[in-house]
This record gives sequence, structure tokens and C-alpha cells, in this order.
Amino acid sequence: KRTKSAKDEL
Amino acid sequence: MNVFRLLGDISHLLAIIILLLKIWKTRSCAGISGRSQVLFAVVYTARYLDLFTSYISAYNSIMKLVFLAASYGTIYLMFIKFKASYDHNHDTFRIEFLILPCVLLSLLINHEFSPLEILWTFSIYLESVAILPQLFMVSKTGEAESITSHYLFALGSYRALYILNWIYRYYAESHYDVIAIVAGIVQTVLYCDFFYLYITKGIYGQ
Repeated sequence: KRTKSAKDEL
Repeated sequence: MNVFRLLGDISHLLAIIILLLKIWKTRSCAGISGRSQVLFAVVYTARYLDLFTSYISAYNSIMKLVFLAASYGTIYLMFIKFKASYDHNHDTFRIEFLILPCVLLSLLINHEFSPLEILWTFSIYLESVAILPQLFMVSKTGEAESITSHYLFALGSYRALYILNWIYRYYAESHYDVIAIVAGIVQTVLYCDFFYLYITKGIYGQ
């Protein structure tokens, strides 16, 4: 399942 | 972290430093859109609120603080310290026509209907169009100082490098975020005309 959140990016 | 994202963040940091140096050294913000800088400050404020709630890495936290400080510092220089050099007449893009649609879109299309997530989504959408007042101003004045065009080239390159980062993460980490990717592509496409001018003939002193 592909994860969604890119919250570790600036 | 991958090389594309690192280069992207460096390019982003370089752009912000070039802008601050340009304003500080020339003691003037001629040719710079204060409206775009306001939009960037809103983008970073809305996106980096998680600075206090979630710790990812020292790098992540430090860069967020640097981007926040630099964007507010630029606004201080433009609207207070070197206010006399601010070019009101050419910086006229109606930013409410950018902010309102981004607010609506972030309420309609998001990953989760929670305050932090909506603010993050709003900041992603707004960032994709935040440069429009600046590009509009350059097109109105018909030229840009060379330092300003270098700023725009670095700023446009940062999100283009992030697209490579997203491709890498899709294949290497099975990770992707449609909202960030679509907005990032829109953001980079908006620079295409400028990139063409910058590379073919350096738009300054046209």
C-alpha cells in the first residue's frame, strides 16, 4: 500500500 | 532524504539568501514583488506549524526555522526598512484571487479534514501560485536585474528538483503524495516561460 503523507518534506 | 530533495532544499535556501543579499546589498527592493513575499510567508507559516507538534529531524526543524525567519525578514526589509524603494506601481497582482481559491480547494480536496492537514494542503496549493505576482511584475517591467533572475531560477529549480525527489520516492520507497505532486508540477510549469528566457538570453537588461 503506498503511503500518502509527505510531511517529512519541507 | 535523497540527493534530489537535498539539492532542492539547497536551491531553495540559495534563492532565499540571494534575495536577502540583493535587498540588503543594494538597499533596495526594486523589481521584487512584496505580494509574492507575503504569500511565501503565509505558505511557510501555514505549513510549518507542525514545528511544535511533530519532530522529524534536526535538519527538518532547522530548515523550517530558517525559511520562516528569512521570509519574515524579507518582508521586514521590503515593507519597513527599505520601504521607499518598494515598487507599488508594478506590484499590483490581486493576491486575493490566489488565496481564496486555495482556501476553498484545500477544504474540498485534502487527505484528512483536520486543522493541521487543511493548513498544510492550503500551503501546498498557495505555494504553487505564490510566484505569480513576481512573474507578473517582471513581465510588466519587461526586465529583471540579473540577481533577481538568479533568485527566480533557484526558486523555480527547487520544486523541479522536488519532482525528481517524488519520482525517486515512488520507486524507491513506494511513497507518493498526489496533492504535493500535482501542485509541484503546476508550480514548476509556471516557471517554464521564465526558465526559457533565463537560459536563452538572461532576461536582465533586455
